[in-house]
Amino acid sequence: SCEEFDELRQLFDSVYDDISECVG
Amino acid sequence: GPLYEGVKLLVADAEFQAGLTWNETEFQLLEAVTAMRDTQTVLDDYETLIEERLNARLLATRSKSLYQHCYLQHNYVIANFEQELTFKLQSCRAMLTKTLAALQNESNIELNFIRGAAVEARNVLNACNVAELRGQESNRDIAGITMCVLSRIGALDQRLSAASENFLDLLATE
Repeated sequence: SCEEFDELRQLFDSVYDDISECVG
Repeated sequence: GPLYEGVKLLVADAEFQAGLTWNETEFQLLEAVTAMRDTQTVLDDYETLIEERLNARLLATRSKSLYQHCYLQHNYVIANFEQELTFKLQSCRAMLTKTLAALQNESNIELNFIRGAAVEARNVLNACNVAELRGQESNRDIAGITMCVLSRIGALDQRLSAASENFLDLLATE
């Protein structure tokens, strides 16, 4: 289950990277 | 005589090897426990980050801020997995806690044996009356004492190898 969490975390991070970029 | 010196050397070597095995086992245990505790810290930090991100998203979308559109374009994706992410984080944390307990509890028998093996090896000197080999004993006594030492040290070596192997297996499994 830690591997599943890690996979999802990477997706979540990438979405928030996009948001951070947009917010500036 | 030489037999007395030889037997003492045999016991000393068993004691030394048992000490080395314990050092290595303790090192492996500490490494595993430290890695798991570090992961727990990462999870705690990440849980805080999830909350901060979600609060910022709610604030931006509810207050119709300038950045609302930045969140809205990802709204569907985030809504889809934010609950799952928290659920998986909690599952991972529960598994770590369980594994740590298992590692420290289930391996106690093995660990306690490995920890005490050096002392047990040394105790063979007394248990088999090795000091008597220094005096003028009969052949029968000499054979008995030597057999006593060999059988005890042999058994100790076997149990030590098995305990060490079991413990390493447990580490690998967990």
